[in-house]
Amino acid sequence: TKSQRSIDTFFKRK
Amino acid sequence: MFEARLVQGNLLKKVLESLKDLLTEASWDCADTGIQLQAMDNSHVSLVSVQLRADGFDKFRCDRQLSMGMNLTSMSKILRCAANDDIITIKAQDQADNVTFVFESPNQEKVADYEMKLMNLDQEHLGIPETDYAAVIKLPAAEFQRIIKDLSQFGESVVISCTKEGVKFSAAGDIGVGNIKLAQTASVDKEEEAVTIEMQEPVTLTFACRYLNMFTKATCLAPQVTLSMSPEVPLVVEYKIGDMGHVRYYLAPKIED
Repeated sequence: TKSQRSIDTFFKRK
Repeated sequence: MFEARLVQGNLLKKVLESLKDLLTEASWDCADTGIQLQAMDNSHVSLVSVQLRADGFDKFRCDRQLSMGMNLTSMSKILRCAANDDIITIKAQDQADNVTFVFESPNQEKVADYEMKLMNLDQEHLGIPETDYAAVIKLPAAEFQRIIKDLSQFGESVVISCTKEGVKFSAAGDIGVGNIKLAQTASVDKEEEAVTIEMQEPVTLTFACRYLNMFTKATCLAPQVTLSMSPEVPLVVEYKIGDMGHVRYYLAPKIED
């Protein structure tokens, strides 16, 4: 099954 | 003080319609270059980035950088009080704790002003890396909205697969499987109806329909939508705001466990 990733695992906090 | 006047006020009305289902509150960051907004939805699965350039306004004054935290549901209610052909002006004093929206009818016979309290939102911003996408698909916005609406009935995820033949949208669930294939249009009389694909390499990714459906609320903004994809990175769904900016939605993919 595919699990939903979070957007903040791709874009780093500034 | 801050003051921005937009004769084509309905653009701002449509921007709020594009955001209000996804975000409950966000900060509008104002500078002399224009107005920007960046926020994640509450589940941190998607990110929205809005840009409205200063030169797109008929009058734009921003003496000091200003960040206005707003409840977007309230802002949307206020903007619904503006007529489609109203001129909209946003005003705020520096260090203000409220913002004023002024709606003027084209013949200046009716002027309405609404004052809304601002919120203190300590929203951190995310860095979005410049990406050279494997595939960039441009298609009619209404077409994309229809595809997502139709396939959402079949499952909670849509697989978007881009090859040199074209782009395929698929969904599967209890009632069955749906596939929609779009080929690049050869020649169209109207640019806005074209489907164009720029592909460096084939790419296939899976996304949640729930967010794609919310993104297509921006269909009212622009005749076309651009989808940018690369393996294992968020999808970008972009709608232009006239010639003054854009609404960009970023959606994290669903990845094999």
